[in-house]
Amino acid sequence: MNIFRLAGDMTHLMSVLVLLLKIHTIKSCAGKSYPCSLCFILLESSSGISLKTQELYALVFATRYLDIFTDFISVYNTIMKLIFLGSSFSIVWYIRRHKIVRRSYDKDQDTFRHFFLVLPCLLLALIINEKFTFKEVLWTFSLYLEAVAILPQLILLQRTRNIDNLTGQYVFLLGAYRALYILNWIYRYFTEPHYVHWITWISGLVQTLLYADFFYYYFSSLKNNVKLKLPA
Amino acid sequence: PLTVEVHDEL
Repeated sequence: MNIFRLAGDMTHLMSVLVLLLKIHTIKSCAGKSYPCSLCFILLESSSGISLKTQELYALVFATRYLDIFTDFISVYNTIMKLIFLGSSFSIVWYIRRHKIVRRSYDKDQDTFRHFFLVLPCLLLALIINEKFTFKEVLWTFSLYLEAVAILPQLILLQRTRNIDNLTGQYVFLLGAYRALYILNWIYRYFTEPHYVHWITWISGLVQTLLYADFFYYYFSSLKNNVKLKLPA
Repeated sequence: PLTVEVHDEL
């Protein structure tokens, strides 16, 4: 474990917590007897969260953590896997099933056909992998899928008029975690002999590059202290 | 040696 990877995992954890906080806000807000102004805005405008991206991430964790009960790495590793699995599936459940949260989900805008991402990633994983075993192919699939999983969310953000802070921070933290992982891979490459994982590195690089334009607009909105807005 | 590749990253 190195500082880059720990920072990456904590950033990833933060992104999940921000999303859970946002869902909690929507839930508690609608529970009020009087519609406060914030609640009104929250409930009227869409949450800006893409269910498609959440479903893709649940699939990423489900296929990546198949070894959670067979290969014990560390208590930290197991706990983090359980957190990511539990949070991703519960977020999908909230947006799909929860009587209040689902109202803030705008399915007419979240139209990305994410099935078109799953199949190519699966085919690619069958062709390019480190070892042709069930677990290894699904693990490679999870890497390819995670690289593109943010696309529905980024496209939804382009369509969302006013991106609220929590959603913007969620996407930023999600992009930042993989950027920190790239530093972790560089560090491990120079400190651990035989540590070479081209598939992981290239997928992680592609994933981070997909956030490039979001990062640009995110930082300029911070610098100019204006609302985050992605060009359509 | 047949090293079973264990992925130690999340």
